Amino acid sequence: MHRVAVIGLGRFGLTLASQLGRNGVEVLAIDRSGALVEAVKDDVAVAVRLDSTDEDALTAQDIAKVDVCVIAIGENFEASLLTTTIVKKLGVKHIVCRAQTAIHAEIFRRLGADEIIQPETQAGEELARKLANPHLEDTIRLGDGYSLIELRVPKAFLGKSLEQLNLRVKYQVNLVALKRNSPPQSGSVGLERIYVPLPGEVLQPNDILVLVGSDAALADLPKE
Amino acid sequence: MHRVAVIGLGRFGLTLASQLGRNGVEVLAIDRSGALVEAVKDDVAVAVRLDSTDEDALTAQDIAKVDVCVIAIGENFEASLLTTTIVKKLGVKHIVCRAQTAIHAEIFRRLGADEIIQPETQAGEELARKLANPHLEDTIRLGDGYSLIELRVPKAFLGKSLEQLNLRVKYQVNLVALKRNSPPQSGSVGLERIYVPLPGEVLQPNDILVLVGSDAALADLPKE
Ligand SMILES: Nc1ncnc2c1ncn2[C@@H]1O[C@H](COP(=O)(O)OP(=O)(O)OP(=O)(O)O)[C@@H](O)[C@H]1O
Ligand SMILES: Nc1ncnc2c1ncn2[C@@H]1O[C@H](COP(=O)(O)OP(=O)(O)OP(=O)(O)O)[C@@H](O)[C@H]1O
Repeated sequence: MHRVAVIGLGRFGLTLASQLGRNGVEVLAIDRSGALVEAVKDDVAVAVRLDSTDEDALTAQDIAKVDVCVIAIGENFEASLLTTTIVKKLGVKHIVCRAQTAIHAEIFRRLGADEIIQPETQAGEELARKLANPHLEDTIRLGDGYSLIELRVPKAFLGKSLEQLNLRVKYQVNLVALKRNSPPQSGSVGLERIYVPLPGEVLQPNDILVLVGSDAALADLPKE
Repeated sequence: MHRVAVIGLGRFGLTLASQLGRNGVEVLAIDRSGALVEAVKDDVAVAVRLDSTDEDALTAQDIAKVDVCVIAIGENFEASLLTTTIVKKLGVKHIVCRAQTAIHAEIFRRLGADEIIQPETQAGEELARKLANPHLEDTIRLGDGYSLIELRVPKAFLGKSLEQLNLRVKYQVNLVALKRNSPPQSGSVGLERIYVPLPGEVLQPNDILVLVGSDAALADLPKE
């Protein structure tokens, strides 16, 4: 995506615009607040103060030429809807809309949004998964029914080598990497190493196993 | 985490409380809005309408007994600060605070927050990474310098078997899984399968490779 327009520079839009700009993407940042336009102008190619419900103003910025337009307006639903409709009409190829709820999301889709972001809802789901599974350091869904998880080494595995444990055959999971913490030496903080272990590697307390497999296989692993 | 208190039932807090409750965690959901307490009460163990800046009211709910307290108040910074101070004083073990900016986050940490969530900022960073790297379907940092990526199969790999490609030796990356899309049949939508491929698997157009390796090794892979 070489050229991205970001409309609405609240915390979501401002972070998005400045991170993209700093990573070499050509960004057109738009907000009706002069202060926010000012705040972002050093990070982006073009920062413009305008009202995005004004079709002529958007056309004057050549918004149809961007690869992606992100409508990051949050609270102002009416402005967000009008802007989506205008941008769709002007022929922008890929439209990402921020929505407050699933019902708002459905409305944006019907108006032509290709992708929906719900920062607050998604953050709530993510924290819920993390708190509901404390023995998992992290869980990533790879696709239907497959996940990557980070699991604290179960007691039953301590002192055994990966070869002895034979995880692929016994549990149908793939050990992708090992995270090992070395304890802090006086005056320094402990160090975390991550690496692809050899079959002879013996598991130690505090090791974290990075595993991939079907959700059913991962659920069958011993938890502690 | 068996018992979690969620204070503030905006979109972030409400999603968090109801998802936790539906996943078998004992949730104490708190908000000063009766309507929101009502909306969540079927999903959680206890839903209470109270003002979280009222220390007596929080004490009456035995908030000190929870494993984690999440302060999900967004706009109302003063209430969020007061609540954090009270909850810390009452001895809650693990406090998660929602913060609007990095400066707010620093204040919460000094008042005793163990963990900070910034939904809007984090969503902005995540979308920026995704838009800045379109050939990557997804990227997950596993730890310093190691990542998991999903890469659309480069043209140079098409028609070759995994054994021929010998990714571990030639590129020092570990192919963890393959995502393969079968095209839609008339009247049905296409199907995505994800599986751990055998060495004889021949790569096809639209395949997605799920790979793990050091960031340097991953950056050396052909991109198209
Ligand atoms: N018609 C409009 N034209 C241009 N910018 C607009 C328009 N309406 C709203 N905005 C801008 O959109 C930005 C984000 O919207 P708003 O502040 O409503 O959302 P928010 O939910 O508070 O954002 P965040 O949660 O990302 O901080 C604001 O900076 C506002 O000035
Ligand atoms: N002192 C308080 N005691 C209890 N609840 C409170 C207090 N102050 C605010 N809240 C509640 O916190 C909730 C979330 O806060 P607020 O609406 O300010 O944030 P928000 O940023 O709009 O939330 P979200 O983005 O998650 O939708 C609201 O439902 C509000 O009623």
